[in-house]
Amino acid sequence: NSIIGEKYRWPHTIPYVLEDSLEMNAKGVILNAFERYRLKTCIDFKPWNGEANYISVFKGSGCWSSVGNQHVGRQELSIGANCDRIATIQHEFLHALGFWHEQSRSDRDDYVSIIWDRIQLGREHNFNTYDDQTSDSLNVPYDYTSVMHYSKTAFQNGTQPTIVTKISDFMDVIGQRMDFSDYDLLKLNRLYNCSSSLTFMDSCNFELENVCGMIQSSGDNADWKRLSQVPSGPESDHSNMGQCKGSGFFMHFDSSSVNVGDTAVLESRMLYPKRGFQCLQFYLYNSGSINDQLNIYVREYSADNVNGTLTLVKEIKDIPIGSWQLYYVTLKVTNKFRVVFGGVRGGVTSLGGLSIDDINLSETQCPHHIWRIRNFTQFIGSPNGTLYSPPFYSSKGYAFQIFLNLTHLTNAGIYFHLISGANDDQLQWPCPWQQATMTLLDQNPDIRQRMSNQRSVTTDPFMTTENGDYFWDKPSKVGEVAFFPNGTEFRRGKGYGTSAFITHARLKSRDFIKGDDVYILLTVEDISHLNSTQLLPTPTTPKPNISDVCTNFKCENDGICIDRDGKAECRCPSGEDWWYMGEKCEKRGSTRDTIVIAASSTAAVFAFMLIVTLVSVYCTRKRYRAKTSSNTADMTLENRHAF
Amino acid sequence: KGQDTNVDGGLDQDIFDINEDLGLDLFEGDIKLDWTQDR
Repeated sequence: NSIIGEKYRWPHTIPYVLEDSLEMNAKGVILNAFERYRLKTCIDFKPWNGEANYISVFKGSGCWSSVGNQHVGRQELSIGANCDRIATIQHEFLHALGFWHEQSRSDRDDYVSIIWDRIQLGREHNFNTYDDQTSDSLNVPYDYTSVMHYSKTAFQNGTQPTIVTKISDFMDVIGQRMDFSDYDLLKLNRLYNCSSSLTFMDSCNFELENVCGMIQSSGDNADWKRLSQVPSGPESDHSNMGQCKGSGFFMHFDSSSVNVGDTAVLESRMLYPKRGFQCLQFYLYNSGSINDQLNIYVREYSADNVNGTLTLVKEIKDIPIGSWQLYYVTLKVTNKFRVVFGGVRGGVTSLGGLSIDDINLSETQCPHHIWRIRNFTQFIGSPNGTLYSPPFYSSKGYAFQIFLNLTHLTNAGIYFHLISGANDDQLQWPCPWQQATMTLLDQNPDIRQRMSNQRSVTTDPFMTTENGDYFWDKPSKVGEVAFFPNGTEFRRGKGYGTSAFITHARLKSRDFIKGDDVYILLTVEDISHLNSTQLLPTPTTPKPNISDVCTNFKCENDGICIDRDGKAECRCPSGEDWWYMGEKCEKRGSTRDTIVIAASSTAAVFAFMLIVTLVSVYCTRKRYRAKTSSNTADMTLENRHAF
Repeated sequence: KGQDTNVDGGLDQDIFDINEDLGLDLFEGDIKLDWTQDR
């Protein structure tokens, strides 16, 4: 629920500074959190360039923020130790954007019970509710799934929950720190009047007959058909996995009914890029032959070629038979374009064909690698639940592996390992500032509704182990011998990650497991550039910034200097019956002073009026007497003259 | 295995736990109020 008052709103593009004090990993995670805002809301972020107000993210003590735009110039947001989780950063930025916690809304008691005697003494005030004159729930229902909700253990004095949900199924849902909930997004988008986002382009699960405006090409040999099942497979779509009778559609190219080399081409509607790079993702099912393939093209339009230029981006071959498989394809398009899916019949006998479903297109970076874990449920809580990913290479050439530990009774752990690789002799050691981002994919058909669970770790070249080795040194030097399933020997460095990646309860929720498949998305990127200080505005910036204006203007008595139309101005502190005032908050006032002043003023006015009255009476009487005396004298003279 | 290093000491600490361990007593656990809101 949001703070009431337009003055608390930020512009849609928020200026920010990442201060030097931040940990390297935190800097990378903050930038990833910004990407989530750009995908799902109309909020964007840009490096501060002298704007009057900006958010300064620094490593303070703890994780905290103010609520709303405070118009104080540099507004602090702390991402301290252990706060470098993407959803924690999303949470703090939601505060900065003007949101309070979910359970403080006025109708809270209809949905959760607060167990007051389980709350630490003196912390009860953290469970206050605020009426609808203070906060606005924006006409959105109470949200157990909000990233802004307390967890059930918040401020507990023992081990029992302090918050009990009225619907028991939500007990382990409250306090999720994965991603925005649907209602978080609805509220944020309502508060900021968002109608679109910067990076989302399209999502299609083929449930509607218009197939999202996709068109059949005329220059091919066959068409893609919208179906809900195919005898040779798939038995159901991927969106619903057959759970909804009468719905659940996908597009199918029947390669068994065409000749070798024949194609079926399906083109998306026209799309208009803003950033110049895109990530296409979709699920693909092969029931034809292992030789069937799917070609991904873009048809890009320009002033020179109004019919569009068709460019092959990727050939997808060796598509596994008999299951839905996720694919990512990176595009780099700057003009308006269409995405083109071209199914091709291979040279071997086909019994079915290719099917596609749950397409998403966004102007974001694709993950570098995908680790698909099949038949996943059997590993949860099992002694066999120690899983190593296949080896992967980062863009810089470092070889790595992921370890997923599912053996614990309640939590799943995840760890990043450097391993010996082919490029080791050409690489820098200890490995400097490579950030590994590990994401458990929520396989919701719509990318905007996914609440994927993500953690990042960064290789610090100065980090050492207990025996004095560099933690991220060459695995062939500091690692231990290990073997791939095919028997090949290699060396594996120590793992770095968390044993509390996600609880098993949450792992089983949403669409993390779909068709008994789980996907771990992996990106390892060089973030060395974040080690340097963010470029700040130069002194030639036309508008003076807050620090310039306030540098030589100090407010007294804890007053806060702000930039108001380029002039320094003090905001003075006050209490219930006292305040500071004056240009620099140098004068103190209080209610008592006011009473004294009012009483004194009244007395003074009364005295003054009394004096005026007395003087007036005195003068009037004196004048009257004089006049009376004068008149008597005249009369006497007149009488003398008459007689 | 046993040689993996936990970035968070193996503790699944929420925002409020982190701040509490640091002895912070912020409004609702993680909100810094300015003086006008405090008032």
